[in-house]
Amino acid sequence: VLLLKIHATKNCSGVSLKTQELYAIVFVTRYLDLLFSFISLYNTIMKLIFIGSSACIIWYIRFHRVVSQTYDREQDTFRVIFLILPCLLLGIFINHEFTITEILWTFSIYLEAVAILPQLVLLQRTKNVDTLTGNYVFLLGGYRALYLLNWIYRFLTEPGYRQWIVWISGTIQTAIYCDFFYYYFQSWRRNEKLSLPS
Amino acid sequence: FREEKEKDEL
Repeated sequence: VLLLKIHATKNCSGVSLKTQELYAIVFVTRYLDLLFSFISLYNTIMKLIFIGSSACIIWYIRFHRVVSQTYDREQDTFRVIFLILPCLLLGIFINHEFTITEILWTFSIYLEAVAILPQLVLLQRTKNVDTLTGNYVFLLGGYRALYLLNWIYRFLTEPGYRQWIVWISGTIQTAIYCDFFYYYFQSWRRNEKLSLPS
Repeated sequence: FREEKEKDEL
């Protein structure tokens, strides 16, 4: 959705480069297993799509002659080091196996939970949020919220299926969206442009 | 705590 929007409108105002870069870090550190394990064709293709689309979005915002001019550089000022460092420490201390790939995988789970924060802060600073940008954040949050249902279903149907690190991080991630969801639905109901209160 | 090793979720 976001890539299509940027490609079609040649405009990325209201889009946080910081969040996109955090997602790129999340995907690369999590999908290292592309190199040594195979789950399914669907799984492999989706991993490549996630890595590729975020890399493409970053390229557009940073380097595209027209798109880069529309980037809200002065507004997108979230200090991502305050997210990356704690997640890295958490990944080093709370994991299931003290190996490089496992620590990076766990780090990516923690980082993903908070990766949307720079985008939410930028949305709050944006007066009139572009409909497509609002939809992108809604779909991203909705996608993760559906995982909650997926986990409940798998817990009930697959004996021994449990993964506490993923469950707790995923629940926090979805909780971070709650406020946004509220205002998204309200603007939808009233047929108004989305704007978050500051 | 132990948990499943196969990482089949995205």
